[in-house]
This record gives sequence, structure tokens and C-alpha cells, in this order.
Amino acid sequence: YLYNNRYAGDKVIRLVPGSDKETQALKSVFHQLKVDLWQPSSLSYISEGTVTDLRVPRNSSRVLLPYLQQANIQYTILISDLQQVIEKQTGLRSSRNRR
Amino acid sequence: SVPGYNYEVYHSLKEIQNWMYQLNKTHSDLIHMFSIGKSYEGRPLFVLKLGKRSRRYKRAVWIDCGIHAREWIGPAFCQWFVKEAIKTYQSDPAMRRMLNQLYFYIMPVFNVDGYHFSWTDDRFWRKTRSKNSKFRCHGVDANRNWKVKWCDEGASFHPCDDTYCGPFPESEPEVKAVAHFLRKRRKQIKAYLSFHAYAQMLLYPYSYKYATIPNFTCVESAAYKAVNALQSAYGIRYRYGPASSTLYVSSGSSMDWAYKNGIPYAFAFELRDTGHFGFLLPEALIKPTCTETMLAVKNITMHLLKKC
Repeated sequence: YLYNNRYAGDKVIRLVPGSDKETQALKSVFHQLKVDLWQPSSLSYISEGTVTDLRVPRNSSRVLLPYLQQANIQYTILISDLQQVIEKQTGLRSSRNRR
Repeated sequence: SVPGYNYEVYHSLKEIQNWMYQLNKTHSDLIHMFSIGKSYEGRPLFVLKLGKRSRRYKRAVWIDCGIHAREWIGPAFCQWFVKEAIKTYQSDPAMRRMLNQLYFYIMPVFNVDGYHFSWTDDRFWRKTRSKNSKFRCHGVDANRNWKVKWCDEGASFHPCDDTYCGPFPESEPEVKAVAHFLRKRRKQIKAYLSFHAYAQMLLYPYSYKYATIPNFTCVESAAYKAVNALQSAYGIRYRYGPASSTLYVSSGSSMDWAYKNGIPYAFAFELRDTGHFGFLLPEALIKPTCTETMLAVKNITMHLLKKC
């Protein structure tokens, strides 16, 4: 596997805070979980209505996704298993490597 | 341009540097490769000077890719641009005019240490790889380290943050080297283009404040024509406008620095996509993304050659 399979089970999710209250709650949980923001590039940019994409490591998603459901914060899963997409992105190369 | 080199896959730093060496050897009439310095980890910072060699004074365009390591489509575009320029110099009147009348300084990978690290260790690394004396975190955001409103809104003083502005402006050897090069040639260079991903946007100054640039009409019309040219290829829409209001406020960016340093046309491209694949844009989309972006860059260049 590429990168020693370190992204297996990681997800990329998208959410759009619907209120300032949600924004503050999300910033706090993102900070604790050390999620990797894909866009925007910093927590300070997140506000009501900001399209927010983040990579959630496998073990963090077991905490974050139930939290979002409980808080009734809508989210979309853009990539459900990051390792698979990474392998596909440079498909040619990884098969070359394997060869 | 380089037999057997596949422009529709992503390449490691080593492959890209070998590609530059090859071009420098086989196309010396149009290409000259040189280094403007060393990265933090000691790698050369290569630039390709593209254009018909001439004793006559020629204006220039600066193009950099790969300021943020994980945005791989950027370096892929820089390679694509060079390939297309060489391939169509004889057959395309517009490209021939561009290369006869201008030089293009092209830096295919700005953040060489970070790009290498994104191939070997962390696919989603963004920053440089400089070490911080106090914290265990590595790296500075090379697009927050320029001496323009440094470390103000939209940048972080914390070394572990992705938008860390660095211990001081131009602390990063990569930023210092490019700033030095551009400063020395500020009279010659008429456009600064920087390629990032992802968001499908064409941005121009200012990033660090909500204000209108003095030559807004000319820059706005260049951007408007460029995104229309881009859309004509596959119907992909790019938003365009001042970075502060189109994307978000950020200080210490290369685009603002280039503009404040006297380069009248400064743009930042946020290439495909809008998040379906994000940084993992598949190799199958390299060709359409680069083809449409070529139209935009040619449009901006032709705008430069006319009087606005």
C-alpha cells in the first residue's frame, strides 16, 4: 500500500455550519480532534455558511460522526475511504510499484 | 517535448527535475534551466526560462506551482504548460507570438521539500519542512510568509497551524529566493501567476483587505475573459474576483506581494475541483483541467501584449 496504508478508513466529510452556535461547537470539536482541514485552510475562516471539507482519521470519525448526528448537524461524506482513493489517484504508479 | 514523458500522471520531485534537465538539453533554443537558490532541506529551486532567445529587451511572465505541497495538480499544470508551449510554438500563431515577445519564468515546484514529503510520508502535507526551535511542529505556510501585511488577519502565529506565517517575513529560504528573484526583475515581469487547488477560482489582489486595486478595470477584464476562455473548453465554471471577498481574507500571500512589488497583473488560480475529489483529483482529469487552464493563461498573456 501507498503511505503504509496510513489513510485506511479515513473519511473526508463536508459540512456547512447553519448558525453561529453550530460554528462555535464545530470549531471546538475540530480543535480537540485535530482534524485536517481541506477547505478553508484554517479554523478561523469557518463561520455560518462556510463550505467546510475536512479529513477525519478513522478513530476520530467514531467520535465525530455520532456527535454531528446527535447535534443534528448535516454532513456529507465526500470520500468514505481515503486510502482507496489515494491508491486510485496514482493508479498507474501503484500498480507499477507493486510490479 | 521529452519522449516518453507522461503528462497525464503525477510525477515525483525527482522525475520532474529529470524532466527539466532533459528539456534544458534538448530544447536549448526555447528553454534555459537555472536554480535561484536552495530549499530548507538543501534541494535546488529550479526555474525554467521559456521563450525565444533574443538580444532585444523582452517583458516576462512569472508562473509558480506547488506552493502548497498537497496541491499536486499545480505542478502537473506547470509541466503541461511547458509541453504545450514547445509543442505548438511552430504551429500556433498565438503561442509563437507569446514566446517571441515574452519570456516565461516557470517554477514547476515551489515548495520542493514539502512536495517530496507529500510523496513519501504525508499525502496531505501543506507547508514547507522547516523546523521550529520551540515546537515540535514543522513547516511554514509559504503563502503567508511574504512581506505584505505579514501575519495579520488569516494567518497564524502558532507553528503547528496550517496557516503559520513563520518566525519572520521571508523566513523560508524558498520564499526568500523567489522574492529576491522577482524584486530584481520587477521592471521586466508584467504578470505573476500562482497555481493552487482546489476551488475552481481565479483570484486577484487584494487578499489581505477588502479594497479595490488601482488598475481594477484592466485586471477584472483580463480575469473575466480568462474564465470565459476556460469555460469554453468543457463548460467548467470558475468564479473570479478579489481573493478577500471571493475566497477569504489572508495576509502575507505571494500574489499580494507581487502586486505591491509593482507587477500589475497578479493572479492566483485555484484549479479543479470543488471538492468531490479535492486534493486527490484523479490522473484522468489532469488533461481536461490543464487544457482548459491553458486557454485561460494564454488569454491573460494576450491581454498583456495588448494595451489596456
